[in-house]
Amino acid sequence: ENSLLRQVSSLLRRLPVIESEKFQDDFLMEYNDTVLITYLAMITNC
Amino acid sequence: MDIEQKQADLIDYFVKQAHNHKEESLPNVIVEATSNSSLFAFSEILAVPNITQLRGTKYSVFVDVLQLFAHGTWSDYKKNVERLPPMVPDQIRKLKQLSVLTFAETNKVLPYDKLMQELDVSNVRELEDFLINECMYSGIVRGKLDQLRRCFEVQFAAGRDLRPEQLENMIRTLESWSTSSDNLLVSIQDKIKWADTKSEMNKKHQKDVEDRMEAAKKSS
Amino acid sequence: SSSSSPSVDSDALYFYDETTQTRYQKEKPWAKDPHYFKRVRISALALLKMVVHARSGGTIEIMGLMQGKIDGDAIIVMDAFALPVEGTETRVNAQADAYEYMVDYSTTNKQAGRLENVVGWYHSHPGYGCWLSGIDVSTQMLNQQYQEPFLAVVIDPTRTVSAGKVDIGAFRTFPEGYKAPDEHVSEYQTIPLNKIEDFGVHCKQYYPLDITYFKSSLDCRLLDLLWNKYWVNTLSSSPLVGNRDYVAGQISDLAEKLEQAENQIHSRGGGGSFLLPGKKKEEESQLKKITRDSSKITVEQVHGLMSQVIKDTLFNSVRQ
Repeated sequence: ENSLLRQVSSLLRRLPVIESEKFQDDFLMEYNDTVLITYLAMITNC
Repeated sequence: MDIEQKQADLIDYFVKQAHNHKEESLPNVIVEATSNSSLFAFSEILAVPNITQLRGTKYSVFVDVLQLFAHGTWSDYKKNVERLPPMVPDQIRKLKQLSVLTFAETNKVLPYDKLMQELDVSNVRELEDFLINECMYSGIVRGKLDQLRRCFEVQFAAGRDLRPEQLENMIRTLESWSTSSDNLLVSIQDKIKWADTKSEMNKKHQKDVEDRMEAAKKSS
Repeated sequence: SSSSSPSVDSDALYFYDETTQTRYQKEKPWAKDPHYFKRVRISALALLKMVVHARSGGTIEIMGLMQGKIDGDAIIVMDAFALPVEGTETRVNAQADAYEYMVDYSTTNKQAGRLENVVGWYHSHPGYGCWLSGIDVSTQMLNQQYQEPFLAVVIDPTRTVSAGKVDIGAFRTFPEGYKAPDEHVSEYQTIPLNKIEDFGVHCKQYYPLDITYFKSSLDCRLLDLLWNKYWVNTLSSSPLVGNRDYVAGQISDLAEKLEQAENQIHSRGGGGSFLLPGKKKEEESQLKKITRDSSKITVEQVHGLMSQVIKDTLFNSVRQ
């Protein structure tokens, strides 16, 4: 079914959705911040 | 999906037209289909037996035109301009729109310079007008025009007709996506089990400590 | 009947019986028992409207009224409407600005065939939890004096986003001078340091009601359709990104509370053996609250990060 194939093709071409250095930097910074908060919470618990 | 819904009726109409017309009037059907402002898919029309039978006849160039609109770009037309029949302005605009879709297949960021070169546009203003009026407003692409970096960031592009060799790549990509999704689900399940186990261990440990505290209080 | 489906029961709730309501107004069972109302049932529509209104206010407190009816010991909230006032925490009786609007709205409602009366008011506490401040308590006491039956609802739109579920509380105040026999056990919530005094002074002057929700069969269908339309927005949003200011405020508040607890310990000479048993317990429970708050902040952040990591794995790890 050509219509479905075109839609699938369009969908697959969107992947990966975000691929940029800036996003990676922001994402990893968010990751680090959350891990830091977890670490601080563990210390507070102790 | 919106594009497919919009052009489904048009595809049906032109397929019926191709079925019902004789060999002599099929070129007109092809020109009408390739000039239509809302039609961007031509595989169904190409597959009609009346159209495929045009190959080898004096009208076979029109099949080539239809093939060009299904898979080709404006550059491909320029390379074969002597062989192919002249195009009306609507066809030229349509082919340029389809070319943008082809470029968006391989790159998400399309530099203005490349687009101007490929689409034979002389200045940025004309290019932006074309991208906004002909591509974005017709719904075949969605994206952002970055004038500072002189590029067009494509967020969505409608799918063009597929060539047979593209199918295998698509299947492999889908399989890869399915595998990574399955792996993700398995790892989520594992993490849930781990969290439950840890929670149970924690509760048990807490209870042990409280029991020992009670025992120590009683003995002292 | 016991065999009826939940949606049929919910649909029956929407029927307004004038006779029953008039009987309640005549008998006034709430006048004899300050704890008479124990439950609140809020319709999906009213909840949605209140939360959307609260969220639209951002960091500014908003206010509105609720319409509904009585059913035994439950107040049923059928609908809600916004009032054109804001900053309800900064002045006594902010409602006064909207009296004319309230009267016009109620009159027009009755003309349009909406028979329910106003049964309460709601307002928002952006970022500082669901409880009644001194001003809220005096407003509600006034309402309960002249407009019974009346309910106070508080919504925290910021914590709603952060926690992923609606942060809402329903309260009724006790009459002036009344002392509640048992201290009610309410769910623990973090109170910022700058509000803790206001919270503590008045917390015994009101009690919370249990909140449940209901929706009609039509609401079910409409909400399903809305979900289909808005799931993309839901999937793309992230509480990590959207609630940064709130989280920063929470961590800052936590730091201040830790410092306060530490100062209290130091001011007593530091030695645990010199502390009176009662005081030691008080500080232990303060530290316990701090650790609970820190765990709560962390859990919310980890939830936010988990969703980001999952989305990244799902949508960014595949290439053509």
